[in-house]
Amino acid sequence: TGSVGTSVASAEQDELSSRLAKLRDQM
Amino acid sequence: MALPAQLRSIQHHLRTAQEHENRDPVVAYYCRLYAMQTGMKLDSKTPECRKFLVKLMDQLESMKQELGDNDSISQEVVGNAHIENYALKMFLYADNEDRAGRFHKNMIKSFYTASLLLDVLSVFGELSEENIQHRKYARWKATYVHNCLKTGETPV
Repeated sequence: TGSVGTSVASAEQDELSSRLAKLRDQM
Repeated sequence: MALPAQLRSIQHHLRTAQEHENRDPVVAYYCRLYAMQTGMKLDSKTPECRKFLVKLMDQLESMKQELGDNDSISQEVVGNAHIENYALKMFLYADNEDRAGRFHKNMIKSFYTASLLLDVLSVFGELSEENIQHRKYARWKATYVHNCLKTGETPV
């Protein structure tokens, strides 16, 4: 479960980063 | 949603956003954008922080939808001027009260909110030396006058 948890966490982090980048690009 | 302890340093920026929700949605938007960017640097690993930041991002995206046609949101340079003017307006109000020897909660809050909004300016890039000084002075003054009023001293 440790490695699965970590990969879920980093996937969500990546998604947050790309959403933030998209929000800023549209500015 | 309760703010996780790891993100406590953005709580006042988020509160300022709430206070400006209707008064000035552009200020609310950029306070949340600053909180989002800062929050991701602070902790986007622990589940409760990630959950909080996802909610904050949802809020930012829906604000973006609502305010999208506002130049202050669609053009960074306009947004920068909007926030900077607003911050300096708050700073000048508090500074005038201070020089007139009128010490009260409103002027303390104006100094403090001005310092928070100068933090928010950093979403547009490096702060100017002048704004760094303004921010330092405003935060110091807010703390100094607050402590004086608490102990019953007259601020100088």
